[in-house]
Amino acid sequence: TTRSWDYLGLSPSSPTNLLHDTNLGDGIVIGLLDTGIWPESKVFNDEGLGPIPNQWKGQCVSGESFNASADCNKKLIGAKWYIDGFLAENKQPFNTTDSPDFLSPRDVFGHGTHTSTIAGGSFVYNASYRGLGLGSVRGGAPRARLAMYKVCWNVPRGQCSSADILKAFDDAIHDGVDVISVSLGTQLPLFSEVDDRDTISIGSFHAVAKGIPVVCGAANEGPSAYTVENTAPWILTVAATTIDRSFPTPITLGNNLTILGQAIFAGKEVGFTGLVYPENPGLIPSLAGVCESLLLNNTPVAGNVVLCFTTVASRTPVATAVSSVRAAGGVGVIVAKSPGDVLGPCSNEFPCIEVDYELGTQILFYIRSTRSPTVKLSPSATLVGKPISTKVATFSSRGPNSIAPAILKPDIAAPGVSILAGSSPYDSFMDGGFALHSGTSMATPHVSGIVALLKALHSNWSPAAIRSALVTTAWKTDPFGEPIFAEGSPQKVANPFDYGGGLVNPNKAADPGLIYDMGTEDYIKYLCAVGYNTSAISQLVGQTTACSMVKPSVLDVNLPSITIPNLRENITLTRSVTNVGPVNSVYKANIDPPPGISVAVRPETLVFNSTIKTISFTVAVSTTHQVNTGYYFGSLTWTDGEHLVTSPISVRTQIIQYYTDGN
Amino acid sequence: ANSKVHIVYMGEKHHHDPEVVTSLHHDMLASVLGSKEAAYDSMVYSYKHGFSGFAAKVTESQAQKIAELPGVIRVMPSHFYSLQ
Repeated sequence: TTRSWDYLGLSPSSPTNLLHDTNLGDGIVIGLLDTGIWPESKVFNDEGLGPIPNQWKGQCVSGESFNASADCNKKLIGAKWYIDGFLAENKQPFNTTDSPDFLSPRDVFGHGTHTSTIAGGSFVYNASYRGLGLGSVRGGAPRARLAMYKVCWNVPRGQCSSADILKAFDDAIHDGVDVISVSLGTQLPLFSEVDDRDTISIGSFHAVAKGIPVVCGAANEGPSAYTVENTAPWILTVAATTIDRSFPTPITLGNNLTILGQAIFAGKEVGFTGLVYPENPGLIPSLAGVCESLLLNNTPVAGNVVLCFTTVASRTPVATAVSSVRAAGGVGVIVAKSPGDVLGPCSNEFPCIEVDYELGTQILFYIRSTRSPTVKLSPSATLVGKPISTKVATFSSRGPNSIAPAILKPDIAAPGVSILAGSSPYDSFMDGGFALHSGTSMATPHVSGIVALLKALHSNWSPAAIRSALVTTAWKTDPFGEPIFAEGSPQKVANPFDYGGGLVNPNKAADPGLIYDMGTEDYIKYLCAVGYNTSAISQLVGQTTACSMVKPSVLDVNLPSITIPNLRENITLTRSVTNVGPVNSVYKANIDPPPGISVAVRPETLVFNSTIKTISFTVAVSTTHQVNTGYYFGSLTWTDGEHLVTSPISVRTQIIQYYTDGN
Repeated sequence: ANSKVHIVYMGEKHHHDPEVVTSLHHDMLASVLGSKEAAYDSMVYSYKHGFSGFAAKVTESQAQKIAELPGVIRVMPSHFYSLQ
């Protein structure tokens, strides 16, 4: 966060912005369902904070190495832990000797401390990871209060029982939190929203019905399509982007060519030494230089730097290669790979530097063309600003939504790559209290922090109104006006399935002009449209409900986006917008239709005054395509000359419906 | 030995007093397990503030019986989420 909030336009040094308009989120309570919290972290200091907000009914609960009266303060006002579901599902006792953890709200992973910092941490100046990313760490709402609901425990990848999660939702709703942040996901394929095992969508439904926005991560299963999780229409689902910061790490070859790789390498420079690429002699068919299965028998590794290649985007091949090379006496690794957007330090300051395939091939050609190739590896530097482009992270899960393709997911994107925030001393990547981590887990609390600010500014806005404000005002470019790319193979310009409405733009979201609002009635319409029976819906919402005789169309759910997954005949859908800007306003429609798609809006002009605050309009959509196509993208923008209220449009023509085209 | 944690989901709660809601949950579970004591032993959580439901360790056949009780929307086995 030493860069991410400035990048999003929420710098405390700016004379005016949402941060100042909301007194830095004072009075708002952010609840997080996560791995707990390290209360001694400087980011949870409560200097200058006033009394605990009146609406707060929660509590801090003591436990192992956690003294509620000493560890909670006016910043960390709630801390509970939930393990009964986890224990009841584990046949063996939870052994905290083998898997260090505390039977208390205290965080071992560092994940919950990290997400809490991003959402609502206090200012801590001169923070860095071993000098990298130096700056001021803070949350999006630095004066908001935090409530940690520890539901995840230290078993591989951090496991969180759905029974515990649901109890945490139950308590958070009771306690009076203003926003709930959930950086958790499950496995694909997904469970449906209300009649199966998707606990997060059930808990979040009841939170949203009571006016509490729920922000969830889209998950880290990208860049494949249909991997987005937490897709219920009442959830605000967040994708992850990079920011305008990188950690270039010079690789100087013996021919004086310097290539800038990427690494979190804060160790000492490795002076000119041998550079090798493992290759098998003769006719041995296996490739020796594959990072995840290096064959070093025929390669002089001791004292040298090893180049390897991998097609795997994750960090696993890097870790495997480092282990092999260290064991063989090597002094560094250069990994040529597709971008994975997950940098991390290698243990004991061992240099492990990533380059892309193109630069890796140049290094390989140098090795093959030189009798005694050499290389120098220099420590990473921090580069911030315009030269660095913004990308949707490789790992960030992508739409379409596999449960309800007409509901655009993810909703929005936010920074989630190499974010510096507070962590636990048990976090092996932590230095001086801070660690750089990546994931939609990190993107999610960025949006939660912004939602906290919006709640402070517009206390009467519904969760749907807040979502609408975020989606319709999001950046389709980076903050400098340059395109946002989506990492993957190959890299492409990002579209709504990568980032929903776009990159979150907090200052614009504060004044969106119009909002696409929704309430429980709209969610009932959605549930009817996607086929849930009336008795289940009635019980879910706590009132007798009957779906209309004519089944409603999911296309008419009042979302701030339009997604048509199966266009064949002409379709007309409806939306309504509510004016939250100047009372007397006139908006005109501006349509950018997807290629080959006709889009017509009626009426084309919306006139608001003191009596007309909400207006419905129709959108007629037809296709000129005569074959089943992929998705094409466009947009509908309402503008009064000052506000731009933009809805992404995604349309797929399906002449043959329910058809898998595998030819 | 075959019991697993199941979540019994009952939707919006119908009583403002959380203790009444929890008491209802115990009664429901007892009606299937045969005694109040067994219900208390089996109960993991009572969801009583934001919505109604409970988590309990029950067998598959007990879960099916609970699913047939009035007011129950769904009984689902608990499962795990992971960090992102």
